[in-house]
Amino acid sequence: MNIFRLSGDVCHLIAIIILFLKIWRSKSCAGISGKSQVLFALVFTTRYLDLFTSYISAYNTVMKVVYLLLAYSTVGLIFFRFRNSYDSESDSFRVEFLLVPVAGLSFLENYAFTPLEILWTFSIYLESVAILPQLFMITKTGEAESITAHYLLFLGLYRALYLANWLWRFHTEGFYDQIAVVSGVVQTIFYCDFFYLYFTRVLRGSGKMSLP
Amino acid sequence: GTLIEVHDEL
Repeated sequence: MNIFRLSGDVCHLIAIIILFLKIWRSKSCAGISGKSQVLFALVFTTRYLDLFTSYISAYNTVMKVVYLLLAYSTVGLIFFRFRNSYDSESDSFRVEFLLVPVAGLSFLENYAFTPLEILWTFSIYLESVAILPQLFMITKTGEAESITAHYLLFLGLYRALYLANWLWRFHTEGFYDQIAVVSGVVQTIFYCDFFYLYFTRVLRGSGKMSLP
Repeated sequence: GTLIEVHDEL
């Protein structure tokens, strides 16, 4: 554990909590891609199956359980409790275009051809693209509420801090997880355009992030 | 071979 990894995990947690509280307090999931949230729930589910097979630390177990609970609670708010506010028309990204290649790639490029490893690899690849339905929705509607933008900012910070974590671990331990690093770089690149918009529009601007 | 024995990251 190093400071980059810890702050990355905390940013990830803050992002998930921001989104959950935004929906809970406003009783609305307007502007939120339910598809991205289902993909994230699927990411956590397929990655954290090792909860049943290997114990790493209390921190590791607690964080995994919290991420899972929050992910499923958020999906529950969007598709059940506040489903009337769900904008399915704008959430029109075709997730099969992500799921099929990601599933195929996880069978081809993994560390070991075992069910748990393939599912872990699937979760890593899927996480790198799971935000695309949300970014697509923002592009389609042309704007995002600032709170949604804060959510995306923390999610992007989490990725960027994990890159720093991997550089640090490579430097200090010689640790190098190729699948996670390559996917993590791809994932972070998706946020770069958003980071630019966030700093030029949300921080200077009027509460909403409009796209050009 | 398997490079990563245990996935300790979240």
